[in-house]
Amino acid sequence: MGIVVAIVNQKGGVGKTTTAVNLGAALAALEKRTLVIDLDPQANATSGTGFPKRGIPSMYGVLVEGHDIHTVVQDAGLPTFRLAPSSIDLVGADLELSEIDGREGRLRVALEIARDEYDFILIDCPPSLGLLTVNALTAADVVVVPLQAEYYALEGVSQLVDTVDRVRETLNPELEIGGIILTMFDERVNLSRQVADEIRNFFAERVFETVIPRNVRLAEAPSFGKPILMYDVKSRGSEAYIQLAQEFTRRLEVV
Amino acid sequence: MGIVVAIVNQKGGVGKTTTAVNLGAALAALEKRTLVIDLDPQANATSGTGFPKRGIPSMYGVLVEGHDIHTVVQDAGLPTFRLAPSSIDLVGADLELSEIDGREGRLRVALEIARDEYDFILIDCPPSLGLLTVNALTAADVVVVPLQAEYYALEGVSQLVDTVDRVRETLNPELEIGGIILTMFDERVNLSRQVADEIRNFFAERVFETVIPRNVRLAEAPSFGKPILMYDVKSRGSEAYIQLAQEFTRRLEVV
Ligand SMILES: Nc1ncnc2c1ncn2[C@@H]1O[C@H](COP(=O)(O)OP(=O)(O)OP(=O)(O)O)[C@@H](O)[C@H]1O
Ligand SMILES: Nc1ncnc2c1ncn2[C@@H]1O[C@H](COP(=O)(O)OP(=O)(O)OP(=O)(O)O)[C@@H](O)[C@H]1O
Ligand SMILES: [Mg+2]
Ligand SMILES: [Mg+2]
Repeated sequence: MGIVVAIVNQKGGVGKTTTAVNLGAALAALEKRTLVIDLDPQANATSGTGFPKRGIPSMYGVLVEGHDIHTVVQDAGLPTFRLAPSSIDLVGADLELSEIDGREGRLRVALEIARDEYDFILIDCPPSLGLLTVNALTAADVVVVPLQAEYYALEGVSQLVDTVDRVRETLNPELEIGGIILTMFDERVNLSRQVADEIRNFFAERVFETVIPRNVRLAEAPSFGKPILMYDVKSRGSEAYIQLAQEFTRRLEVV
Repeated sequence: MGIVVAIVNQKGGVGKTTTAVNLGAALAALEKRTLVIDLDPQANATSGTGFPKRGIPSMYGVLVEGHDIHTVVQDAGLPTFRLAPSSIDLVGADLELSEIDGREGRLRVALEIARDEYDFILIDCPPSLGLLTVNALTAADVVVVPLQAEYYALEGVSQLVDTVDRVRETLNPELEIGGIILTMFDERVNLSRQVADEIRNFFAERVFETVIPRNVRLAEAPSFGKPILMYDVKSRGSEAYIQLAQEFTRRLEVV
């Protein structure tokens, strides 16, 4: 039975997509059957794994028109790595979904026929707490929060935790916080260390031990449409996501 | 007659708020009467200028309940610098606004009684192309696009330009692109230089000459609730935003 993980943070630019794509690829390298679902109209996870943002079946069809999710899933370059692409059409999904009954549960229903085929299903969310993110939270078993060690990102965490609590009370009683991942961490920068300390004080063992360093190779890889593992496996960024994948399976996989 | 500037980019974390707050303060330091409007439910521009995200009148009242904008404007630390705060309530605004007639024009109508009191009105937008951003685009004379010199941010620009074109055709015929500001630029990083070259090739003179360097003092200042000018005026970040303000008045102020 696959574990569904929503990768969420309404703060923009904190490494949600970079985590979805690279944690996904690293889990697949550990021979876990992994599906990344791109639920962001920007479709960055889609282009970051080499797929176009137009012209192929996408999650828009699944969410808004009720298509079978199997009709959109693509092979993403490793034997057990797959992607369900986004498209520009999703820009209007928030408004279009708001008029449909059971609008928060569309993704959960769509995943019922696919969950058993994967060990991990990672959902990349847009930087907002709108209906697309709420769909991900309603479908998920756990929430993972990438967090840049900076002030504005720190500020937003309490609003995110409130939203998770609200979804747990009204839409998905099983939902829990799987962990916080510190991203773009630069140990030479005081601010990074100070914010990291504050996060660890507050969230304690819910913070993943693996910290993702700032590493330019992670920012270069998407322009080649490849996860870091396939672009530069020896880079610090790649090593960090492989280490994170190992910690991830230890913490989240209930045998 | 004040110039209304929407600071927009649906890509997250590219420096929209940092630009709104610091360009705003620098314009005020040049003795321009400046209002920053925080239209992002994250309320980062609000806390970045030292105001709380709850408990004070906010743009939620203005947009959703039709309050007079003068009832929310606060003094922001320099003689001609003011802020119209956001609040957490704005999270629901996209859905609440969608049920109101004339939903795209709420901000434009609200600003009619205040435009003449300012030389520049800067609107900080959330990382999305939803109703809050469309309200800003409908109220604005020009759009300014902060852009991080990285691949995912570069990819999103064409979607943004399409949205601006659509708003110009249906809601705001005067709207034009005022310029693109390169942010978090690191001249030592190849990727930064490559993306900057691509942006200049495509947008030519619409790219501001002033480039904002990556400077950790810009990321530290918000934790003190101060624009960089008031936190560390000698920093490279502060100098860059003062230079940008000078270029801004040259390019946008029609005398
Ligand atoms: N550890 C890292 N080191 C260096 N660059 C990184 C790292 N992680 C992400 N980046 C880069 O930082 C930018 C922001 O990351 P990313 O797009 O993954 O964040 P996001 O949270 O998905 O953004 P959005 O809120 O727009 O969806 C991207 O250009 C990405 O390539
Ligand atoms: N030139 C810079 N140098 C260093 N850090 C910067 C710079 N500009 C912004 N930052 C930091 O980078 C992060 C992202 O910037 P900011 O929050 O302004 O972007 P944004 O586009 O407003 O994000 P969002 O999409 O969430 O609204 C913040 O932590 C900010 O302090
Ligand atoms: Mg993303
Ligand atoms: Mg912002």
